Amino acid sequence: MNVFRLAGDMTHLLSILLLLLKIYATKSCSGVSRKTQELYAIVFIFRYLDLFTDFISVYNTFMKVVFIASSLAIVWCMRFHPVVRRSYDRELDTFRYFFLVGASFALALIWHEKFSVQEVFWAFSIYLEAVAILPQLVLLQRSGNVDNLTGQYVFFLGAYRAFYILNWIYRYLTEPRFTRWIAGTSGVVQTALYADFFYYYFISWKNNSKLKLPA
Amino acid sequence: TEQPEVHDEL
Repeated sequence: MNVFRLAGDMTHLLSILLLLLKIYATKSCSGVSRKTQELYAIVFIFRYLDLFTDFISVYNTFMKVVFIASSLAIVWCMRFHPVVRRSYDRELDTFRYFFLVGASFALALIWHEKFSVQEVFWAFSIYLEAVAILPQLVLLQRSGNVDNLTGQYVFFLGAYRAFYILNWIYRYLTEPRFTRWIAGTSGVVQTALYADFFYYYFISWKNNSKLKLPA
Repeated sequence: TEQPEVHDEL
C-alpha cells in the first residue's frame, strides 16, 4: 500500500458516500444514471469473485464488501425505494449499456492474464469499469445543470482513477518486475473519459458558479 | 508457464 493507492481508494469511497448522502438527504436520485450504477454493481461482483479464494488483507476484504454492498444499495434505492425511484431521470438515461457489457466481455475473452473463469471475469470487470461512467456523463450532458453533490460524486470518481495511475507509476518505479498492462491501459482510458468533465468542473469551481455542461 | 499475479488492488 502506498499513499497514492490509499488516496485512490479513499476518493473512491468518498464518491460513493457522497452519492448515498445525496440520495438519502434529498430523497432524490435526479441526475444520477441508474445504468452506470448497475454497471458498477456488475463490475464489483465479477471482480471480487476472489473474495472466496484469495485473502489479501482485512482492509482489502472490507473494502470489497463495502463496494459490493454500497453499489447494490444504490441500485436498490433507484429501482425500488418508493420515494427515490420517482425522481429517476428515465427518459434521459437511455444509453444502450448492454453494448458496453458485451464488448467488455468479448475483449476479456481475447485479452486476459490467464484463460480461467476467474481471470476472464476479472479482465471483464476492469474493461467494464473503464466505460461504466459513460451513461452518467451522457445523462449529465443531457440535463445540462448538475447539482453539487452529483458533480462532486463524478469528480471524486475521476480523482480515484487519477490516483491509481500515480500508484501504478510509483509501483513500477519501486517494485521489481511490476507491470499492470490490463489495469493500467484501462485505467488511462477510464481517466481520459473524465477529461471533458474535469475541464468544466474546474471552470465552475474557479468561477465559483454552478456546474453546467455545454449541450 | 507464468501464473498471473494475485490481484492485490481493489
